[in-house]
Amino acid sequence: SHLLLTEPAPLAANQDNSTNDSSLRILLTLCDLLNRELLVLIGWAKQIPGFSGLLLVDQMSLLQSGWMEALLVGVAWRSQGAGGDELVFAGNLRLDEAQCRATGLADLYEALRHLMAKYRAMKLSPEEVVTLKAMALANSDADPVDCPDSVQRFQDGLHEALQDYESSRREQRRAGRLLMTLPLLRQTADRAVQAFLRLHRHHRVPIHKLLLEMLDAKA
Amino acid sequence: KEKHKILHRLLQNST
Repeated sequence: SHLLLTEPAPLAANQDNSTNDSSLRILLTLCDLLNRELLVLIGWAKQIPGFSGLLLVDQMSLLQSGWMEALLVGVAWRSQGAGGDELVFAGNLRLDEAQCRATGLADLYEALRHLMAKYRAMKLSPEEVVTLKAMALANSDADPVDCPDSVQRFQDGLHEALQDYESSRREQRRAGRLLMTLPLLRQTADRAVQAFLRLHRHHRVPIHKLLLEMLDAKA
Repeated sequence: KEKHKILHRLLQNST
């Protein structure tokens, strides 16, 4: 219930008008949105029980490793409700397959659709979504971690919350099933990071400082 | 750490 309360309201995209190139306009709009989402994500992380008690260096490591996974849980969740084949980055930024292909995000599109299909089939509840998001951060396998015991306790707290929740619904197998979706989430996030790095390095798409710093940490 | 100065600063802010 704490995670449900601290879940930030979805952001809206600010449409970029700086260029006539419609693909570039979409990318600039998307990168601006992601940059602002990152800011919100960092504020959100501090409110997850146990996170602020970690060493500052470990907080940084977890965020640097797990930020894209946490953001993609949100995208996949928002896209569930939308029928059709769109990725819902924001209520006013929905990209279909053709748009993703035109903007160099075909690979990301395919990976995210795969993840979404998995989540959709599982019919995730809001409680599960917010816990999965926090677990993606806690379980990001940051290396090195200065205080592994504290990180372990942080993970245990979230795991226990998930198990308690599923027990209350008499869904004994559900926690394990959710944990088994984490590898696909990791894989999808890696592809997303590669896609944005490629756009920046090879196609010179300008990227805001915070987003670039977080992408570079994963490069 | 110099490379990750924005994240560092954001985490240090209390709010």
